[in-house]
Amino acid sequence: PSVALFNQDTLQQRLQALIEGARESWTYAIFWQSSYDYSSGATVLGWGDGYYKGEDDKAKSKAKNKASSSAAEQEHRKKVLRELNSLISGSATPATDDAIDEEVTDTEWFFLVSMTQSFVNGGGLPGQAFFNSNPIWVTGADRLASSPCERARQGQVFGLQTMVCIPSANGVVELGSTEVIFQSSDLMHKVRVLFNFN
Amino acid sequence: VAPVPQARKASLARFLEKRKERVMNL
Repeated sequence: PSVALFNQDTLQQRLQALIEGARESWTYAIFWQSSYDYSSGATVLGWGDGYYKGEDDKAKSKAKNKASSSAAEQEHRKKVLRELNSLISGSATPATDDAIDEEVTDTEWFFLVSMTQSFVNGGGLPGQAFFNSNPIWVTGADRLASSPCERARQGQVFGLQTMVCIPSANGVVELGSTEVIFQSSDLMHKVRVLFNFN
Repeated sequence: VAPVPQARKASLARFLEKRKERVMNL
């Protein structure tokens, strides 16, 4: 029944409500949706939807970004963004758009790359949270960097300092921030209210 | 660029649109 009540249309609104209404400064929220693959017998968490808010301190994020991504990396990111923009707009030639030629920040890139990812049978941070039915809250760049989960390490490389995965009825809500944010029962409660569809 | 599954297209379109807004507001 919980799956039947799941409403894709309101998913974006709920992700937005979760981080826009939070006291803490979250950079993004992603809902990883669970599905069962009958051919392999595996439970897969795939991209459901995501809301990217960005960093509050733009100057700080730009400085950080400059340190971590080379000119070649920036060119690569912009090229991919241009191609994706063409794909979405349906045009055959890559669009020339001032907005696309603006620097692609590390967290924007991390969010975009996340759309291509999935987690099988308890793999990765979201998979572990779902498989064990327990939230995972990792605070601090050091802890992310030393995590056994590839996604947590990747998040740290792209400037995140906090990553959280909270299991819900048919998936996992993941939040990330470039700020250091400690565990709060308030956020857990909000996820329970907004994402437990039954 | 690999084909984007339909379910992710909406997310991608929204992300690109919001990015445009963010850049305009810089």
